[in-house]
Amino acid sequence: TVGAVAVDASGHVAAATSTGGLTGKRWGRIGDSPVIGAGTYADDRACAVSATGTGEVFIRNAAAHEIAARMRLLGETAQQAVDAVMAEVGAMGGDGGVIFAAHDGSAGFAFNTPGMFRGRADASGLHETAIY
Amino acid sequence: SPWTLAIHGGAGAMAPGMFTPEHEDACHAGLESALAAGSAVLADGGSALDAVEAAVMVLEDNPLFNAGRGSVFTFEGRNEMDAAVMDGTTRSAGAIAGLTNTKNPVRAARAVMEKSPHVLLSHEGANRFSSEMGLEQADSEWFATAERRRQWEEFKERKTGWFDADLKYG
Repeated sequence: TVGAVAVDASGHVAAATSTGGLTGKRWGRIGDSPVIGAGTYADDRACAVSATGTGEVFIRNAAAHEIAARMRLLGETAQQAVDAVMAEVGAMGGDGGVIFAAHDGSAGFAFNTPGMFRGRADASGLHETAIY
Repeated sequence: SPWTLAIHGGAGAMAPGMFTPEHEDACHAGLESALAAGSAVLADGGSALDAVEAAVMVLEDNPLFNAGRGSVFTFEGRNEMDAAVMDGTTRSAGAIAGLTNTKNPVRAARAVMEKSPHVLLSHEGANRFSSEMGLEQADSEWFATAERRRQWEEFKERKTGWFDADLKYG
């Protein structure tokens, strides 16, 4: 699975996710990536999220929407919200990670696996990639 | 406000030392290219939606990542791809699932958002919609890399059951 989230110069957020799914998937199995609110979500009032990992748990958790809702309703920062939702995903036996770009211009990630291919860039010149 | 972009290429059990230095470098290069594509759109004043689409298309074309070219194989040995986009300005969204021949699935997801009254289309109908929208199509061979076929063969060898939460691939 691959994904991208962004905040543009006008302060609008957007998310995109794309995946081949799981090796050996059967019966037309679909994970969280194309399920809006599970693996992909964007709301200018909060953040944009793209997720990767155990799709079934991200769906049951409505993880991407939950992150945005926690920001809107509880006033959490994006990092607080993604950390809380990833803790819940882990507690439900799911693994993987999320990236976010928030309406305040922050961007980041949270994951509970040994690695996640990821990168970040912004108008100030930040430009980094990481795997572990 | 200043623009920001974040990307991912999937999470998993990769641990330091698991990849050859060459493979690691290639993954970093792939992430760099995606960051560069999305950043160029944003630095030019473009929209967040155009930026995330541009970044994801670069990763879809890179066989190292599990999307588009380099997608993992289904039980039946096919490549069935899923994608979604969402615009935070209006909370309009588009998603597509079970796509088999659209070169860049993220573009099909965006077409669902912008050219249909729907949010999610899947399988045969999704393939037909993508063709009708004139999106670039690709033969199955484009998506099916040797490495993913090897992983599928390995998967088939393992008789531990049809679903293994410890699947190493995708």
